[in-house]
Amino acid sequence: TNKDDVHDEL
Amino acid sequence: MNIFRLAGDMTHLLSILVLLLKIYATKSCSGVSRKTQELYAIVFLARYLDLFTDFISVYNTFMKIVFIASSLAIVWCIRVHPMVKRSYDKDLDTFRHYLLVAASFLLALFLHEKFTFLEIFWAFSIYLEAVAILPQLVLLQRSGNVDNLTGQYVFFLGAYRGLYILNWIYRYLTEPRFTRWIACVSGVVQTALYADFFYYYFISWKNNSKLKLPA
Repeated sequence: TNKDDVHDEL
Repeated sequence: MNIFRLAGDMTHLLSILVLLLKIYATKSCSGVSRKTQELYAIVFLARYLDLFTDFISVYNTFMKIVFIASSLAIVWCIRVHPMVKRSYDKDLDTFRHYLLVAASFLLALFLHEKFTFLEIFWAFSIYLEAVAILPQLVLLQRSGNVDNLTGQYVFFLGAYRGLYILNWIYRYLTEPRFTRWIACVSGVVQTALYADFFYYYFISWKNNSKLKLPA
């Protein structure tokens, strides 16, 4: 995943 | 994944377990806002639409399913379970939550990362989550007395938000390109809403007395 992505957060 | 994020997810999970325990053990949802629980169900359903399009990790997928299932289960208990339903006091839970849904959706139409179906629903869920606790806080303030489990539920939920802010600070410092304003600004607003509750929670904890919110 992208390092700057918050979409991996819940 | 850093320690703050993991601790945040765990306190979030713990808050849901506490709430389920309260409903299961007492067969009552007194002090619990059905409207807040319905808003959370909408939040998770709107945000995790990417379950079908993106795979991040087993942990991520598992937690998403847990959050969707548990929020729907809580709403089901309050709306359908005969004993729990009886304990729901709709006269205390009068917050006009549909206004929050409408305002959040409108905001998401204007403020989003990309103009796509998933991104608009993602932004909508972020805005709605920021304010979803309001009916619960208003209900607690109205009823004055807060039972232990309901108090702990809100406490863990607030702790989860606080830990997510630490997670963003950590990510901002360690990941050079970490700038996601929608999530971070909404998250700070959301956490600020707990300030008042936390203040009284700590006072009651310090004095070893029952949690009471001023009217």
